[in-house]
Amino acid sequence: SHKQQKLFAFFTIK
Amino acid sequence: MLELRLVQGNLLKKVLEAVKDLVTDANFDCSSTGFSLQAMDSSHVALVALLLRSEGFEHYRCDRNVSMGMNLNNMAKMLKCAGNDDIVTIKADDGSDTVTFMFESPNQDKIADFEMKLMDIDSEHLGIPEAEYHAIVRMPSSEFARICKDLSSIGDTVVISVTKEGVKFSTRGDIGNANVVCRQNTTVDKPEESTTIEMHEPVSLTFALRYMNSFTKATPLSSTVTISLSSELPVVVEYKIAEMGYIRFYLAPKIED
Repeated sequence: SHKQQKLFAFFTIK
Repeated sequence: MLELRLVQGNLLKKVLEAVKDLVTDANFDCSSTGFSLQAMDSSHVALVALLLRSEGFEHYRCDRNVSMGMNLNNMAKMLKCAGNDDIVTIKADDGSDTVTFMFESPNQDKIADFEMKLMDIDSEHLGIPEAEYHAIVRMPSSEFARICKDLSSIGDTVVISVTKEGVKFSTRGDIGNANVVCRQNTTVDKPEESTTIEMHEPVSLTFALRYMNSFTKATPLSSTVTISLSSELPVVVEYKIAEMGYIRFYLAPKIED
Protein backbone atom coordinates (compact mmCIF):
# COMPACT_ATOMS: atom_id res chain seq x y z
CA SER A 1 0.00 0.00 0.00
CA HIS A 2 1.01 3.59 -0.55
CA LYS A 3 1.03 6.59 1.71
CA GLN A 4 0.11 9.98 0.27
CA GLN A 5 2.75 12.62 1.00
CA LYS A 6 1.83 16.26 1.66
CA LEU A 7 3.24 19.27 -0.18
CA PHE A 8 4.76 20.54 3.08
CA ALA A 9 7.28 17.69 2.83
CA PHE A 10 8.76 19.48 -0.19
CA PHE A 11 7.82 23.15 -0.05
CA THR A 12 7.93 25.63 2.80
CA ILE A 13 5.39 28.30 3.68
CA LYS A 14 6.55 31.74 2.54
CA MET B 1 -8.22 50.90 -8.73
CA LEU B 2 -7.98 47.74 -10.74
CA GLU B 3 -9.14 47.27 -14.32
CA LEU B 4 -8.11 44.28 -16.43
CA ARG B 5 -9.57 43.92 -19.91
CA LEU B 6 -9.21 40.52 -21.53
CA VAL B 7 -10.30 40.28 -25.17
CA GLN B 8 -10.27 36.47 -25.05
CA GLY B 9 -12.74 36.35 -22.19
CA ASN B 10 -13.31 32.64 -22.65
CA LEU B 11 -9.76 32.03 -21.39
CA LEU B 12 -10.93 33.06 -17.93
CA LYS B 13 -13.96 30.77 -18.22
CA LYS B 14 -11.64 27.87 -19.08
CA VAL B 15 -9.27 28.70 -16.20
CA LEU B 16 -12.14 28.58 -13.72
CA GLU B 17 -13.38 25.25 -15.07
CA ALA B 18 -9.81 23.93 -14.66
CA VAL B 19 -9.38 24.86 -11.00
CA LYS B 20 -12.80 25.00 -9.35
CA ASP B 21 -12.97 21.30 -8.54
CA LEU B 22 -9.53 21.29 -6.92
CA VAL B 23 -9.83 24.47 -4.88
CA THR B 24 -12.96 26.00 -3.32
CA ASP B 25 -11.75 29.45 -2.24
CA ALA B 26 -8.61 31.26 -3.36
CA ASN B 27 -6.91 34.63 -3.36
CA PHE B 28 -6.29 36.13 -6.78
CA ASP B 29 -3.23 38.36 -6.62
CA CYS B 30 -2.93 41.30 -8.92
CA SER B 31 0.36 43.13 -9.44
CA SER B 32 2.27 44.81 -12.26
CA THR B 33 3.43 41.32 -13.33
CA GLY B 34 -0.04 39.99 -13.87
CA PHE B 35 -3.08 38.28 -12.47
CA SER B 36 -2.08 35.20 -10.51
CA LEU B 37 -3.27 32.61 -8.07
CA GLN B 38 -1.62 30.02 -5.90
CA ALA B 39 -3.78 27.64 -3.91
CA MET B 40 -3.66 24.18 -2.39
CA ASP B 41 -6.45 21.64 -2.26
CA SER B 42 -8.00 21.11 1.17
CA SER B 43 -5.84 18.06 1.92
CA HIS B 44 -2.55 19.88 1.06
CA VAL B 45 -1.59 17.28 -1.52
CA ALA B 46 -1.99 19.30 -4.72
CA LEU B 47 -1.35 22.92 -5.59
CA VAL B 48 -2.39 25.06 -8.51
CA ALA B 49 -0.38 28.06 -9.70
CA LEU B 50 -1.85 30.32 -12.36
CA LEU B 51 -0.24 33.28 -14.08
CA LEU B 52 -1.87 35.54 -16.65
CA ARG B 53 0.79 38.11 -17.52
CA SER B 54 -0.18 41.77 -17.70
CA GLU B 55 1.06 42.00 -21.32
CA GLY B 56 -1.60 39.50 -22.35
CA PHE B 57 -4.40 41.89 -21.39
CA GLU B 58 -5.61 44.56 -23.80
CA HIS B 59 -5.78 47.01 -20.92
CA TYR B 60 -4.13 46.38 -17.55
CA ARG B 61 -4.38 48.83 -14.72
CA CYS B 62 -3.35 47.79 -11.24
CA ASP B 63 -2.39 50.80 -9.10
CA ARG B 64 -1.18 48.73 -6.16
CA ASN B 65 -0.80 45.05 -5.36
CA VAL B 66 -4.19 43.61 -4.48
CA SER B 67 -5.25 40.22 -3.20
CA MET B 68 -8.89 39.34 -3.83
CA GLY B 69 -10.44 36.35 -2.07
CA MET B 70 -13.00 34.62 -4.22
CA ASN B 71 -15.18 31.56 -4.02
CA LEU B 72 -14.26 29.80 -7.25
CA ASN B 73 -17.64 28.14 -7.71
CA ASN B 74 -19.37 31.51 -7.47
CA MET B 75 -16.81 33.05 -9.83
CA ALA B 76 -17.37 30.21 -12.31
CA LYS B 77 -21.15 30.78 -12.07
CA MET B 78 -20.67 34.43 -13.01
CA LEU B 79 -18.21 33.75 -15.82
CA LYS B 80 -20.56 31.15 -17.29
CA CYS B 81 -22.87 34.09 -18.02
CA ALA B 82 -20.28 35.56 -20.41
CA GLY B 83 -20.56 34.60 -24.06
CA ASN B 84 -17.66 32.66 -25.53
CA ASP B 85 -16.65 35.61 -27.74
CA ASP B 86 -17.22 38.24 -25.06
CA ILE B 87 -14.54 40.62 -23.86
CA VAL B 88 -14.25 40.29 -20.08
CA THR B 89 -13.14 43.15 -17.82
CA ILE B 90 -12.37 42.59 -14.13
CA LYS B 91 -12.86 45.75 -12.07
CA ALA B 92 -12.41 46.57 -8.40
CA ASP B 93 -12.15 49.83 -6.48
CA ASP B 94 -9.54 50.26 -3.74
CA GLY B 95 -10.76 48.83 -0.46
CA SER B 96 -13.96 47.51 -1.98
CA ASP B 97 -15.38 44.20 -0.80
CA THR B 98 -16.71 43.38 -4.26
CA VAL B 99 -15.32 42.68 -7.71
CA THR B 100 -17.16 43.37 -10.96
CA PHE B 101 -16.98 41.24 -14.08
CA MET B 102 -18.06 43.16 -17.16
CA PHE B 103 -18.96 41.24 -20.30
CA GLU B 104 -19.07 42.98 -23.68
CA SER B 105 -20.28 41.27 -26.83
CA PRO B 106 -17.78 41.57 -29.72
CA ASN B 107 -19.89 44.17 -31.56
CA GLN B 108 -20.57 46.10 -28.34
CA ASP B 109 -24.35 45.71 -28.58
CA LYS B 110 -24.63 44.00 -25.19
CA ILE B 111 -22.87 44.96 -21.99
CA ALA B 112 -23.42 43.12 -18.72
CA ASP B 113 -22.13 43.77 -15.19
CA PHE B 114 -21.88 41.02 -12.62
CA GLU B 115 -20.79 42.10 -9.15
CA MET B 116 -19.48 39.43 -6.80
CA LYS B 117 -18.78 39.63 -3.07
CA LEU B 118 -15.16 39.10 -2.07
CA MET B 119 -14.16 37.08 0.97
CA ASP B 120 -11.30 37.04 3.47
CA ILE B 121 -9.21 33.94 2.93
CA ASP B 122 -6.30 32.89 5.10
CA SER B 123 -4.14 31.00 2.68
CA GLU B 124 -0.64 29.64 3.01
CA HIS B 125 1.59 30.71 0.15
CA LEU B 126 4.26 28.12 -0.57
CA GLY B 127 7.73 28.97 -1.80
CA ILE B 128 8.41 26.84 -4.87
CA PRO B 129 12.09 26.88 -5.79
CA GLU B 130 13.32 26.54 -9.35
CA ALA B 131 14.40 22.95 -9.74
CA GLU B 132 16.20 20.60 -12.09
CA TYR B 133 13.91 17.77 -13.10
CA HIS B 134 15.09 14.25 -13.90
CA ALA B 135 12.69 13.96 -16.80
CA ILE B 136 10.44 16.30 -18.76
CA VAL B 137 7.72 14.82 -20.95
CA ARG B 138 5.82 16.95 -23.42
CA MET B 139 2.80 15.37 -25.06
CA PRO B 140 -0.62 16.21 -26.53
CA SER B 141 -2.87 17.28 -23.65
CA SER B 142 -5.79 15.26 -25.04
CA GLU B 143 -3.62 12.11 -25.04
CA PHE B 144 -2.62 12.65 -21.40
CA ALA B 145 -6.28 13.22 -20.45
CA ARG B 146 -7.30 10.04 -22.25
CA ILE B 147 -4.64 7.98 -20.45
CA CYS B 148 -5.61 9.32 -17.01
CA LYS B 149 -9.30 8.67 -17.67
CA ASP B 150 -8.69 5.16 -19.02
CA LEU B 151 -6.40 4.14 -16.16
CA SER B 152 -8.75 5.47 -13.49
CA SER B 153 -11.35 2.93 -14.60
CA ILE B 154 -8.87 0.20 -13.57
CA GLY B 155 -7.02 1.56 -10.54
CA ASP B 156 -6.64 4.46 -8.10
CA THR B 157 -2.96 5.24 -8.59
CA VAL B 158 -0.69 5.69 -11.58
CA VAL B 159 3.00 4.92 -11.71
CA ILE B 160 4.72 7.24 -14.18
CA SER B 161 8.10 5.88 -15.25
CA VAL B 162 10.48 7.53 -17.68
CA THR B 163 13.26 5.50 -19.24
CA LYS B 164 15.16 5.56 -22.51
CA GLU B 165 12.25 3.55 -23.98
CA GLY B 166 9.70 6.25 -23.31
CA VAL B 167 7.18 7.21 -20.66
CA LYS B 168 5.06 4.47 -19.10
CA PHE B 169 1.80 5.01 -17.24
CA SER B 170 0.80 1.95 -15.18
CA THR B 171 -2.00 1.09 -12.83
CA ARG B 172 -3.38 -1.96 -11.08
CA GLY B 173 -6.70 -2.67 -9.49
CA ASP B 174 -9.05 -5.46 -8.43
CA ILE B 175 -9.96 -6.40 -12.02
CA GLY B 176 -6.40 -6.40 -13.40
CA ASN B 177 -3.69 -4.03 -14.48
CA ALA B 178 -2.85 -1.71 -17.37
CA ASN B 179 0.25 -0.15 -18.92
CA VAL B 180 0.39 2.60 -21.53
CA VAL B 181 3.77 3.40 -23.06
CA CYS B 182 4.30 6.55 -25.11
CA ARG B 183 7.50 6.78 -27.10
CA GLN B 184 9.20 9.90 -28.30
CA ASN B 185 7.58 10.86 -31.57
CA THR B 186 8.69 14.02 -33.31
CA THR B 187 8.07 12.91 -36.88
CA VAL B 188 4.44 14.06 -36.96
CA ASP B 189 3.71 17.15 -39.07
CA LYS B 190 2.21 19.19 -36.28
CA PRO B 191 4.39 19.97 -33.25
CA GLU B 192 1.31 19.92 -30.97
CA GLU B 193 0.82 16.24 -31.81
CA SER B 194 4.37 15.19 -30.96
CA THR B 195 5.69 13.58 -27.81
CA THR B 196 9.13 14.59 -26.61
CA ILE B 197 11.01 13.14 -23.68
CA GLU B 198 13.96 14.91 -22.14
CA MET B 199 15.55 12.51 -19.68
CA HIS B 200 18.56 13.21 -17.49
CA GLU B 201 17.95 10.25 -15.18
CA PRO B 202 15.35 7.48 -15.19
CA VAL B 203 12.54 8.26 -12.75
CA SER B 204 9.50 6.38 -11.46
CA LEU B 205 6.86 7.91 -9.21
CA THR B 206 3.39 6.99 -7.97
CA PHE B 207 0.47 9.42 -7.95
CA ALA B 208 -3.22 9.45 -7.09
CA LEU B 209 -5.22 9.32 -10.33
CA ARG B 210 -8.04 11.34 -8.79
CA TYR B 211 -5.83 14.44 -8.78
CA MET B 212 -4.35 13.76 -12.22
CA ASN B 213 -7.86 13.55 -13.63
CA SER B 214 -8.74 16.82 -11.97
CA PHE B 215 -5.69 18.51 -13.58
CA THR B 216 -6.82 17.38 -17.04
CA LYS B 217 -9.80 19.76 -16.72
CA ALA B 218 -7.24 22.30 -18.02
CA THR B 219 -7.00 20.44 -21.36
CA PRO B 220 -9.08 23.06 -23.27
CA LEU B 221 -6.43 25.69 -22.39
CA SER B 222 -3.58 24.09 -24.32
CA SER B 223 -2.98 21.47 -26.99
CA THR B 224 0.11 20.22 -25.17
CA VAL B 225 0.97 19.39 -21.58
CA THR B 226 4.39 19.22 -19.93
CA ILE B 227 4.98 16.74 -17.11
CA SER B 228 8.16 17.37 -15.09
CA LEU B 229 9.34 14.60 -12.80
CA SER B 230 12.02 14.32 -10.17
CA SER B 231 12.33 11.66 -7.48
CA GLU B 232 12.69 14.34 -4.79
CA LEU B 233 9.85 16.63 -5.81
CA PRO B 234 6.14 16.84 -6.53
CA VAL B 235 5.33 16.33 -10.21
CA VAL B 236 4.51 19.49 -12.19
CA VAL B 237 1.78 19.22 -14.80
CA GLU B 238 1.88 22.41 -16.86
CA TYR B 239 -0.53 23.78 -19.43
CA LYS B 240 0.80 26.86 -21.21
CA ILE B 241 -1.78 29.53 -21.90
CA ALA B 242 -0.89 31.04 -25.28
CA GLU B 243 0.68 34.50 -25.07
CA MET B 244 -0.50 34.89 -21.47
CA GLY B 245 1.18 32.52 -19.07
CA TYR B 246 0.45 29.14 -17.60
CA ILE B 247 -1.50 26.98 -15.24
CA ARG B 248 0.69 24.57 -13.27
CA PHE B 249 -0.45 21.79 -11.02
CA TYR B 250 1.88 20.29 -8.40
CA LEU B 251 1.12 16.90 -6.89
CA ALA B 252 3.00 15.21 -4.06
CA PRO B 253 3.85 11.59 -4.84
CA LYS B 254 2.73 8.55 -2.90
CA ILE B 255 5.39 6.44 -1.21
CA GLU B 256 5.55 2.80 -0.15
CA ASP B 257 4.03 2.50 3.29
